Parts: sequence; C-alpha cells; structure tokens
Amino acid sequence: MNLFRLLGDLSHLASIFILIHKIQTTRSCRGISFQTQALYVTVFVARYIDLFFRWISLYNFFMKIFFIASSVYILYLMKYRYRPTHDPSIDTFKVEYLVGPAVVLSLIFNYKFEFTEILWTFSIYLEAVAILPQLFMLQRTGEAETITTHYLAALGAYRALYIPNWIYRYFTEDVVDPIAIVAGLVQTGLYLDFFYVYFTKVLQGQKFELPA
Amino acid sequence: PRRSPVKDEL
Repeated sequence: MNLFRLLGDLSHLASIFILIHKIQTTRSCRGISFQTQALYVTVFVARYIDLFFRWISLYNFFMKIFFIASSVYILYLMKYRYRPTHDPSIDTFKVEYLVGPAVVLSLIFNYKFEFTEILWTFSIYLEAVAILPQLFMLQRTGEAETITTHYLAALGAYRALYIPNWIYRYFTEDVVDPIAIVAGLVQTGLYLDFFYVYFTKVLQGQKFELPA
Repeated sequence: PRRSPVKDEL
C-alpha cells in the first residue's frame, strides 16, 4: 500500500458518498446515468467474487464489501426510491456496445483461461468504459449540477491516482500488471475532457456548461 | 519486472 493507492481508494470512497449525498439532499437522481451505475454493480460483483476464495487483508475485505453494497444501494435509490426523478429518455447509451467488447476482449486477452480470471479481466475492461453512458448523458444535456461534477471529479481522480501507484510499484515491488495498466490509462483518458471543463469552470465558481 | 496481476488492488 502506497500513498497514491490510498488516496485513490479514498477518492473512490468519497465519490460514492458524494453521489449518495447528492441523491438524498436533492431527493433526485436527475443527471445521473442509471446505466453507468448498473455497470458498476456488474464490475464490482464480477471482480470481487474473489471474496469467496482469496484473502488479502481486512482493508481489502471491507472495501470490497462497501463497493458492492453501496453500488447496489445506489441502484435501489434510482430504481425505486427516486424513480420518478430519473429520465430514461436522456440515458440512452447502448450498454451492449460496452459489455459485448469487454466480454470478447477478456476471452482473448487474459492471464489465464479460467472462469474467475476471465471474470476479473472482464471487470477491468468493463470498468474502463463504464463511465461512458454518464459522460454521454452530460454531453447530451450540456450541463450538470455542481455536486454531480464533484462526484465525477472524485471518481476520475481515483483512476488518475492509480497511475502513479503503478509506477511506484514498478520500482519498489518490481510488479507490472499490463491488463490493469492499459485499461486504467484508457479509463483515465476518458475523463480528460471532463477535467478540462471542471478545472476551468466549476473550480472557478462557474456552472458546468458545455459550449453549444 | 514480474508480469504478475496485482490482485490486491481494488
């Protein structure tokens, strides 16, 4: 465990708390893509299936439980509690275009052709692109509530912080995980446009608005 | 470096 990794994980935790806070205080899930949230549940369940057969640490155990539980809770909030505030007509990204390629890629590029290993690889590829329905929705509406942009910034920061973490581990532990690194770079890259607007507008006190 | 998956990450 190094500082980058820890800050990354904390940023990930923060993003989830921000999202739940946004939904509960505004009593609305407006501006949040249900599809992206559903993809995250898929990602966590597929990856953390190893809770059943691999013990790493107490930290690791509780984080995994938290990510699965909180993502399911968010789906519940969106699907039942605040259902009327979700507008499916602007959340129209075709998730099969993400799930399909993630399945195919994980069957081809993996470390070992074993069921749980392929599930892990699938979850890595799927996570890399899971934010796309959310970003697509943002692009479509052209604006976002400030709190929603904080959620996305924390989520992007989590991924960005994993990169120095890998560099650090390369030098100190002599390990490289090409699958995680390539997928992680792609995932972080997807946030670049968003970060640009976030830093130049939201952090300057302006509303998040995309040029027409 | 060992090309090993770092499965201790989240």
